[in-house]
Amino acid sequence: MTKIISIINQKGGVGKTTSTINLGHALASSGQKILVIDLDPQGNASTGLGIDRGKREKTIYEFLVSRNDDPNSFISKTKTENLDIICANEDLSGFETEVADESKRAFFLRDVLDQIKEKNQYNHILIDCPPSLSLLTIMALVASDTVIIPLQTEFFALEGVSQLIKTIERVKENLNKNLSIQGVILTMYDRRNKLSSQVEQEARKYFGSKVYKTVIPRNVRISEAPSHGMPVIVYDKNSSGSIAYQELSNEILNGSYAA
Amino acid sequence: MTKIISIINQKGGVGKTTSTINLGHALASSGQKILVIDLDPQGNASTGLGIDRGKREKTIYEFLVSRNDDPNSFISKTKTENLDIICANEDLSGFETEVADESKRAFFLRDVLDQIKEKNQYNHILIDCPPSLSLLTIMALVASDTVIIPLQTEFFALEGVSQLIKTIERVKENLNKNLSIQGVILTMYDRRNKLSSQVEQEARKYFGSKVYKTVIPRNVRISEAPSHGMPVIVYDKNSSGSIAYQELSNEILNGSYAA
Ligand SMILES: Nc1ncnc2c1ncn2[C@@H]1O[C@H](COP(=O)(O)OP(=O)(O)OP(=O)(O)O)[C@@H](O)[C@H]1O
Ligand SMILES: Nc1ncnc2c1ncn2[C@@H]1O[C@H](COP(=O)(O)OP(=O)(O)OP(=O)(O)O)[C@@H](O)[C@H]1O
Ligand SMILES: [Mg+2]
Ligand SMILES: [Mg+2]
Repeated sequence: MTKIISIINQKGGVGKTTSTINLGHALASSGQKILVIDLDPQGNASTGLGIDRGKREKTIYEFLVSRNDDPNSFISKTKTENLDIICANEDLSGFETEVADESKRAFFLRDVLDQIKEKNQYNHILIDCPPSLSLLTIMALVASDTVIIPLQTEFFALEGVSQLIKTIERVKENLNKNLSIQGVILTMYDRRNKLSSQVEQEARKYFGSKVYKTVIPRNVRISEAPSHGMPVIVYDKNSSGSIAYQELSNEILNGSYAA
Repeated sequence: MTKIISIINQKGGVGKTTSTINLGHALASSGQKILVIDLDPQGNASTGLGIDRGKREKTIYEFLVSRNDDPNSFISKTKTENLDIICANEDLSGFETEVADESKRAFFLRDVLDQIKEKNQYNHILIDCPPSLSLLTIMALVASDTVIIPLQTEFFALEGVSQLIKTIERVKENLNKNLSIQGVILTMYDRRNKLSSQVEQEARKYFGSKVYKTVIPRNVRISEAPSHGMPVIVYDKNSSGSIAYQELSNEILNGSYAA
């Protein structure tokens, strides 16, 4: 049974794309079949998984607009076995305005992903969301079974959490009653900075056991990896960032059977 | 003559809010009268300038919706002399959908800020934009004389630059022919990370002399300051972050007379 997970937080730069790429790679390396959906017009997830800008002909934008073509024609292989992607590019930035009049627009992504879900080719589909709570993110929530929230351990990142939860609740009530929060990842954790442990305490108070035990440290190798078009686990397997994402993947796999 | 500047970059977490708050404070400390417009539904600029969530009755959202009330009723004082703000809260996140049918919506912010510009109470108005290129950001570009682009010295941050420039050009051609790029701020610069100097080289190649000489270092005191509701210059005046924003303010003031 394919599970669809949105990686979401409207606060910018908190590690959504980094978590999608590296969690995707770690899950795929343990034998899971993974499909990443790049739903951000910036196309960072596509770049971080090594898909050249010039090679993104059939992207998620074309899939959402056509909605009837063969889903496999939109899927690209990455250099990681068991990890595929549907890319994004700038075309996606016009989508929200283009479909503003369509009453069923919130369901467009669910409808196209249902075609893939039925084939049961993947264990997980991970959707990398843009930093906003507008239509693209709402579409991802409508299409998802669960969400994972990367939470940067900095002060501004805590501010937006209540708005994010309200939006998830609203989608759950009106558009997708099965939606739930699978987990919260603490990212860019810096042991030398007392702010990190303060944010961690707040997060564990607010979300309880939904906060993963594995914490992702701030690690410069993580920010270097995308310029080589590869996940940090490939770029520098023994870095603290790689080890953390592999541990997180194990925690999620063990948890998801229990869930 | 009041100059209106948008602080803009659709890439998330690059230092837009941090630059608005700290540049605003530094300019105000040198005698300039500054008005900050918080145009992000997250309301981080309002929080970083010490305005409690519970004290944001008349925000930019109400101003944009009413468009006729006395502009001064929307302006709040901050703890910094010469630095005022029009706050934001979550209400703003519904605005784009609410006005989707209004043909003149791109001009709403320009129209309300014109009322303030005419009174000539301020030397600069700084608009803190959300991490997207949707209506709120387009409105800011239409209302602005110039833009300042915070550019995080990391790989993903370079990716979105061409899309940002295209959007600025499009607004300049169709909606605001006076719009220009005033400058680019290199943020979160880490001398130990070769990526920072690589991004700096790329940025200076792309933008030439528009890249400010002053570079903002990664400095933990900058990320601690917002939890105390104050600019880093107030929180820790001798930190590397404070010194950099004061130098940047001097560079901008000296440059703007020359411009
Ligand atoms: N744990 C980490 N340590 C160091 N750098 C990190 C870490 N996680 C992410 N980064 C870097 O921080 C920046 C922001 O991360 P990323 O782009 O993944 O965030 P995002 O939430 O997807 O951003 P956006 O809101 O723009 O989509 C990137 O340059 C990334 O390489
Ligand atoms: N030079 C710096 N050194 C260290 N931390 C910084 C620096 N500049 C910003 N930060 C921190 O990085 C995070 C992102 O910065 P900020 O919120 O200003 O970016 P933004 O572009 O406004 O984000 P968004 O896209 O969500 O609006 C914040 O937690 C902030 O405190
Ligand atoms: Mg991203
Ligand atoms: Mg901001």
